[in-house]
Amino acid sequence: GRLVGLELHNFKSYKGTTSIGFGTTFFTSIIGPNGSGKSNMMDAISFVLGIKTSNLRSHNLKDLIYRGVRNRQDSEQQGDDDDDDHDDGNKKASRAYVMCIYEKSDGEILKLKREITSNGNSEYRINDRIVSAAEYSDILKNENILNKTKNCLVFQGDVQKISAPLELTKIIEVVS
Amino acid sequence: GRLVGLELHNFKSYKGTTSIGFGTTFFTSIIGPNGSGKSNMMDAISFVLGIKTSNLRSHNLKDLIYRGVRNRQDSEQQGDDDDDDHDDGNKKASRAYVMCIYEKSDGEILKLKREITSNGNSEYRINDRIVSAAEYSDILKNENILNKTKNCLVFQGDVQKISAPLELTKIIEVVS
Amino acid sequence: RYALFNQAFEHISSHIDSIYKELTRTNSVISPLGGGGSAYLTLEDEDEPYLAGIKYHAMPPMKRFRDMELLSGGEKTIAALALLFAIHSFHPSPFFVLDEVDAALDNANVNKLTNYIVNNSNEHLQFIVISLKNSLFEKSDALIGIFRDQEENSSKTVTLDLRSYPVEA
Amino acid sequence: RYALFNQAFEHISSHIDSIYKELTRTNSVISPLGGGGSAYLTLEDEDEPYLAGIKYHAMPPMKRFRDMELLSGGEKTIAALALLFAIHSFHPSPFFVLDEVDAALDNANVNKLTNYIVNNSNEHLQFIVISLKNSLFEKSDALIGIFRDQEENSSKTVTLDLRSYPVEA
Ligand SMILES: Nc1ncnc2c1ncn2[C@@H]1O[C@H](COP(=O)(O)OP(=O)(O)OP(=O)(O)O)[C@@H](O)[C@H]1O
Ligand SMILES: Nc1ncnc2c1ncn2[C@@H]1O[C@H](COP(=O)(O)OP(=O)(O)OP(=O)(O)O)[C@@H](O)[C@H]1O
Ligand SMILES: [Mg+2]
Ligand SMILES: [Mg+2]
Repeated sequence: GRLVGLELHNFKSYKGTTSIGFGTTFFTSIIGPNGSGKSNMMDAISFVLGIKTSNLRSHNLKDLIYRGVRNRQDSEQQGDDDDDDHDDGNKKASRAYVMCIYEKSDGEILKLKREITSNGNSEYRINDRIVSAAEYSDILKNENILNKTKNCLVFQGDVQKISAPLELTKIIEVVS
Repeated sequence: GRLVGLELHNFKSYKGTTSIGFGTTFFTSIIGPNGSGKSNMMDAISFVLGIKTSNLRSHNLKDLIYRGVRNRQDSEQQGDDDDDDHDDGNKKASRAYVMCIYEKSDGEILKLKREITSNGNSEYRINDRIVSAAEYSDILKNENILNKTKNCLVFQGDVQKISAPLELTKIIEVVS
Repeated sequence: RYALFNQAFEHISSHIDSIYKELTRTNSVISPLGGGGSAYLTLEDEDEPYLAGIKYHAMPPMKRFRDMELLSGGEKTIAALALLFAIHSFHPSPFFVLDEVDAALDNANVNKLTNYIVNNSNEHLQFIVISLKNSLFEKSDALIGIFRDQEENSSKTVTLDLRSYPVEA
Repeated sequence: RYALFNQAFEHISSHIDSIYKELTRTNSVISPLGGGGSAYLTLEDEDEPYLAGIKYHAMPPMKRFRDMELLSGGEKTIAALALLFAIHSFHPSPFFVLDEVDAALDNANVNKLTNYIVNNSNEHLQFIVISLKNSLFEKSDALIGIFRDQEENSSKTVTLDLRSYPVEA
């Protein structure tokens, strides 16, 4: 199968709705300056594949929701936000999701969507039908995408960790 | 003060005697391909400044001595070393040292030398006079070179570790 | 359990060397070792391998050490990538996402990695690579450019299909 | 003990912001924030600070977060370097040796780091930097080139003083 496209909504540094398409490419590069949002895009892919949040530089799901302007943490910050102040009570987005369009090798299209609800939980949908985390994982497992072991995802700074003897655990995962 | 020059003898990947000079430069870059020996050069500087071996990617001092050809570990390796075989009993260098020439701000020149003896211990000399590890450390401390805390050495892959809250320990070191 | 584990281990073990060679080949006419380095896996516990560690040994071309700890930053990265690709070859996932895995690589090694990706990406294996290195991303089929829109305080994307700009010979 | 610790802490604390600004300045005419980001230190335990952690907060230019964990790879590197240089300013050692600290930096940030080193290296502070990035090492006073002599199975060095090749305007 192949990843055909991705849609992000209020995910990390991506305000509003962002769509990207992979078309028929085999090798795509994501480029841009430091801090622009490249790793956040990878976080979006990892997120929609069901990976645990602890891998995403965030402690809980709510950190993944786009945060635009000053919030409680920044309350001591003064300055140039005065215009927004009146609208800002709700400036933190309330919901966020990532959806990926995946084409199986038999041609069937799967729309996999993972949303963060207002109470900070994950909600999974496959082709608009709500499913359990387990069913979502299974559908991915059939495509050889294992979200327990990051077998196809190498996060920034992690590449050399594969060669530690605990990569043994990875191999077991892959088999089981 | 300033680092004027460095002399390596059978240290890590540097066989024989290697000398480099810093002249009157303020900003020197060490360049070369992967695996050529750049980090080993930094290891030489750290070594001569008295840093603990655990920071040098080696478990004991003997690993720092230049190893040229097949040794016990490689005994299963066959192939192109047949010519050396007869001379190889002694191919592993027996002693290694790093010496640095340091000019203090008052103009006095210090030759600091740290050698690995055949029984795997460190031997320290200042201007050819044997000294204890403590005295060597003190002379360096007077120059604000603290080998307990790597305050002036950033090893490959380590730069982001400074911002962890345990950098607190560093600050204490610096003061005490 | 032993059977499953061993099936995976044997497969990965048998592929690691050729993949490592592909990533370290030098095409050098002066060197008989132009074929690359060598790599292999060993089990710490033969009877219940899933309970103990697996040791990975990689020897870069024209070097004689196999201790991973003594390898340089770039050499470790290439060795780790070979292992990653070898593990992947058993029940392969349809894509890879790699974030700045080339950070420690010199130009020569970036080229070897780039060639590996170009030669191994196809309709069954899609590579999505985040990189700051021109010589790598110039060879991809498409670029997704990420930039920060300061006014909107948001990341934005722009996509460019490089296949419509064939490299002139 | 408190006095010693506090003396160091106060000094470092008072320098971190200006150093971070120097490393993040954008010289941008469009932005009133062209002056760079901001950074500060806080103590977890005010009475016995040496027993607890010290939290470091850095906010890149035009960004609003101060949580170090959410910063990108390049942003964390710049912030960490600023902290390193601030710590160093208290009882400064005569030299710095940096091994590939620029691995995660894009071209703009490599330039900022390069300018910082060029502007701050002098007879009282010598910088010895290992780097794979041309734009950084081109600006140094001298180059020590390391290469591997395959026949000798050894690393070798060659030194080049760049100051005898002034850049033409
Ligand atoms: N929930 C969020 N809301 C808004 N912005 C966020 C959120 N989480 C992270 N960010 C911002 O995203 C930025 C980091 O983006 P990212 O890590 O993707 O950068 P990058 O392009 O990978 O950079 P580098 O090349 O340095 O690795 C940070 O500046 C951070 O402030
Ligand atoms: N005691 C030793 N004797 C001989 N060679 C050694 C010894 N210790 C390490 N080496 C060799 O030194 C090489 C590593 O050198 P080093 O780490 O300095 O490379 P580097 O130039 O920093 O590369 P990179 O750019 O990838 O970080 C390894 O290939 C290793 O085999
Ligand atoms: Mg990143
Ligand atoms: Mg190195």
